[in-house]
Amino acid sequence: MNVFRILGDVSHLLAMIILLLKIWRSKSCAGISGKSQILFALVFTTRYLDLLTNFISIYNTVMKIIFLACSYTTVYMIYGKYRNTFDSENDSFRLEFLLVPVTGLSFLENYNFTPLEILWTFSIYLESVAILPQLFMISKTGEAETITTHYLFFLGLYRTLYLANWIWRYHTESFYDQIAVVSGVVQTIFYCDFFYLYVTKVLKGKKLSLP
Amino acid sequence: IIAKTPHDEL
Repeated sequence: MNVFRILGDVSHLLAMIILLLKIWRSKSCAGISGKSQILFALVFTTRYLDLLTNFISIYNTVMKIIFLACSYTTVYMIYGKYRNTFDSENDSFRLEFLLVPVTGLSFLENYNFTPLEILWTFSIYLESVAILPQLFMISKTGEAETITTHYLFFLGLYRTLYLANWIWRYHTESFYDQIAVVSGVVQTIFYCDFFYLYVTKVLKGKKLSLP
Repeated sequence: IIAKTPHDEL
């Protein structure tokens, strides 16, 4: 456990809490992609099945349970409690375009051809593209609420810190997880354009709107 | 140098 990993996990948690707070306080999930949130719930579910088979640490177990709980609460807020505020019209990304290639790839490129390992691989590949419906929605409507951009910022920060974590682990423990690293790099690249807009607009007090 | 299983990251 190193400082990049801890800060990465905290950023990830903070992102999910920011999103829940936004929905809870405004009683609205306008501008949030329900499809991205379903994908994240699927990511955590397929990755954390090892809660039942392996014990890593108290930290690991507790964080996994919190992530699952936050993720399912968010999905419930969007499709249950506040579904009348959900903008399904603009959440029109076709999920099969992500799910079909990700499923295929997880069968082809994995560490072990076992059900749990294939599901873990699926979750890693899926996480790298799960934010695309949200980014697609923002590009379609041309704007995002400032609080939504804070959510995306912390999600992107988490990815960037995990890259630093892997570089650190590579040098200190000779740890190298090729599947996670390649997917992590891909995932981080998706945030670059957003980071640019966040720094040049949101941090200067302007709303994120696309020309 | 390869990843260890079980996976220890979140």
